[in-house]
Amino acid sequence: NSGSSPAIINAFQLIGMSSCLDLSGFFEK
Amino acid sequence: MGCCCSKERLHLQDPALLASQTYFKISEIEALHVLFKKLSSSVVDDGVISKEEFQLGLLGSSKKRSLFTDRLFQLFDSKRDGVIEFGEFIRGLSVFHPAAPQAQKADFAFRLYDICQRGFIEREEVKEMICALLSESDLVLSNDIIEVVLDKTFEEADSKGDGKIDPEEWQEFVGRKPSLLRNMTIPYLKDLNTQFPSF
Repeated sequence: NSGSSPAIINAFQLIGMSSCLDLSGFFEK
Repeated sequence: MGCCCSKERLHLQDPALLASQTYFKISEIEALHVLFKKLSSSVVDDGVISKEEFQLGLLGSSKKRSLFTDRLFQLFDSKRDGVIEFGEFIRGLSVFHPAAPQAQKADFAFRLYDICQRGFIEREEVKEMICALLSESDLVLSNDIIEVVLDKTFEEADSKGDGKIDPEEWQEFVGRKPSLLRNMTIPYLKDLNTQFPSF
């Protein structure tokens, strides 16, 4: 959240957080 | 009458042939057939997985619309006929097997994120996916922050500096950051028979 932080999250890390991309859902009832 | 015996479509794919094309053993393919049957009959018992059934199996609701599940469905549906047959399901899941090579996972992820299917991942596509993620979660990011994230990402990934990420740049990028492929592996697929004896 701190704008001056050098460790900016990568866009694909962010996208990868989507539960809609987690195919484990098929195995979790 | 005049039907092509839709339920037989389940049996057209020889498990031994599928095993030779994927990272699954024959017994695991048989186990996955149980899951396939469950998914493919959840709305209409026709032996194929519709987009609605795919979303229902993944998200627990067929009403939610998701850019990501739409893209996953399109990639599994390799024949592009609007449904996923058993062979397509197994070949698609195989990419997510822990034993599948990183290059194969990276290729699948590239096609997943190339939402306009132009052979590149473009900045606008990445922004659209970030917005899709934000709309499905409680995360809030200002447009300025999103632009900073995009700048930083393209600085790192777009080594040719032409504003888009090509397949070669993508392979290099994920080679340096393999954690970006984390969601391309389903741990459950390892030792399926012991983890899911009921399948």
